[in-house]
Amino acid sequence: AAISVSQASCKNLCHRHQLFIDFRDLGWHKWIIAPKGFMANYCHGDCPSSLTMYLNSSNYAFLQTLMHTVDPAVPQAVCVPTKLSPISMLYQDNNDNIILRHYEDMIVDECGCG
Amino acid sequence: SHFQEHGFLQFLGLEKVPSPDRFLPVPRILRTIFQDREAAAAGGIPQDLCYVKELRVRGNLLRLLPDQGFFLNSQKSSQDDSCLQKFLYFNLSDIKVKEQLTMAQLGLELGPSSYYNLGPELIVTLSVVEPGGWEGSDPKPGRMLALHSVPWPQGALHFNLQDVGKDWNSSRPKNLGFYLEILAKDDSRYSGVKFQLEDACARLRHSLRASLLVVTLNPEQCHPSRRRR
Repeated sequence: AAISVSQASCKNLCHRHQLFIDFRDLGWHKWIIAPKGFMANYCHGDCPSSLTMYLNSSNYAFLQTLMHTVDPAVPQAVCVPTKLSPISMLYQDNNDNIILRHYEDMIVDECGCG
Repeated sequence: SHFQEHGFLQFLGLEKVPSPDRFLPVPRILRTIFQDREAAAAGGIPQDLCYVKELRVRGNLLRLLPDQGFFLNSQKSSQDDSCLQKFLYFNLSDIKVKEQLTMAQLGLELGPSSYYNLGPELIVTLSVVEPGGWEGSDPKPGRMLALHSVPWPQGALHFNLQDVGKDWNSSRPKNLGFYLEILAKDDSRYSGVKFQLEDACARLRHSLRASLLVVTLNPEQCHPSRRRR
């Protein structure tokens, strides 16, 4: 069934936004050799009760939303990452060791209500 | 903000923010692995983060440790054919107890390859120095690990130290020491031109760089590989 939501409110719904993390902004360029930065992204937006089941939500989020309608003291589901991926980092430590390491959960690939 | 940064760095496995004086050159193998993984991630290709396919070993952390050793017998007699003797020392204290060493490879950079630098053939001998065998006295060579005959100049030499890896996993020493000796093989082409040999050895002493590449695996982050049926 079609969902009647205006274009304006669609923009406010939970979805992924671009966020480039530049290591220079954090001062980390002094020890990270590569990469210089990466597209980490972030999740932001509303998770209205009426649309929870359409916004890549977990079963738990759906139930939490139902509970919120029954008892407003239960918080509404929020927009969170639902799929993350790793990056590799090449850096130099204080002992002049050069280290190549993977770091899990550094890039937001997908968002949903949870 | 500083408190949060500290917490995040601990999550990354770092005690504090590194502040190296200068960046050291990154060896090609590490750059290649990094670039391959970056390309795979960009292409959405699934990766096994606990296997280093370029080195064909399991592991999720690669470290290149610089040599912190020193040259030996700098006042040696000019009669022998010994080009140089060096004690190679690597500090392994940053490797956490949880980590299992899956590969150790010693790299020796003998200097740039050049037609004009052609010189005598070299005999490179690498021996173990037992832990503690360098405290208070000059390190002495122990069990020989490798003996290589190499034409001059050779660029980089690599020694796979599988036994060292096995020993390390059982005894967990905080450091490793090796005795490196390079001999210039006597060659009739160089008879009477001893000064050229000495020049070649002096150049080698200047250009020699040693490093230890270690790959470790943290079992908490990597599940055992599936056994083949």
